[in-house]
Amino acid sequence: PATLDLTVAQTGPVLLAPVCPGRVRFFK
Amino acid sequence: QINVQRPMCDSPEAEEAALVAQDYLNAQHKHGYKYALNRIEDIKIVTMPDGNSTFVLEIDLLETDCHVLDPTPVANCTVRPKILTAVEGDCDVVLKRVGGVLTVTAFKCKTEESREDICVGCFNLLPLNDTAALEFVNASLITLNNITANVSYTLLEVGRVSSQVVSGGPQYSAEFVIVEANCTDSVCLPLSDPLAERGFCTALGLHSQPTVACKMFNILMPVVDANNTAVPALPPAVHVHTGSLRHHKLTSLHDPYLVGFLSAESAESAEVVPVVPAVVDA
Repeated sequence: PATLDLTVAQTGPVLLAPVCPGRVRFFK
Repeated sequence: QINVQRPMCDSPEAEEAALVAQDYLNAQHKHGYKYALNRIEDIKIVTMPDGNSTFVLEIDLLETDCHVLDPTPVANCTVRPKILTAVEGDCDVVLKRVGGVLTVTAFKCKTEESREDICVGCFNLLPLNDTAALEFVNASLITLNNITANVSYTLLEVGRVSSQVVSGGPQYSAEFVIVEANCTDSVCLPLSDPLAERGFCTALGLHSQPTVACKMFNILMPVVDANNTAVPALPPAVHVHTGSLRHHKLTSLHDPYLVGFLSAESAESAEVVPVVPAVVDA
């Protein structure tokens, strides 16, 4: 059976925002 | 058929749930200070086939300088900086969204105070049952009653007391809540009238020389000093603190039907105030 290549060329750095925890509003 | 989502902690739905939780937790209190949302630690949304959702939220809150009786919205309150011994509340909260409306159905909180920023010469938080500090509060109340005409106040609650070592001896800083009172001879009883005037006072000074300022919930009274003639001592009707509590803590509430959603941290739960009987939305 034929396979589907889902690889996508990466052209730049991947910046993933952290999902959790969220932003600190006052201080840590 | 059950859909579980983990949205970003800064997503609109997470922020919405966290603010509902913040307001709900503040509304539980009759003593102490309002808490402000500092960070959303984690969120999980479980959506049932009927479309109703359960939000399981973990949030970090910080104590503000607004007493719970103060009508100021928490958004306008100032979070206490670390140097003044910040008090932090970590809460697990369960909310349900039914028909688009979010309501809190269970929560569990633990409260901690910052210890890392304590410094020599700074104000250090004292236990709320510290004898010398309570004498200072009482002296502050006498000072206040000496300058108020036709009305007397008694103590409703001590919010914070702290001391600082200065050259003249320990200097105290205190925050307390007063209520209008009916005084005969040396005994003052709080007025039971719900319209009785209440206020939040701050006092600063050496042991017997307090400077007091009170905010009568939107009415700022003038600053006074201790040069007035002393009136008979007033018995402190202080909100009772047991054990070694150093500050007012967030209430812990537990809904046994939703226990599975709340993380099991029995050792930490021992730090919270004894559980208030749960009054959970139907």
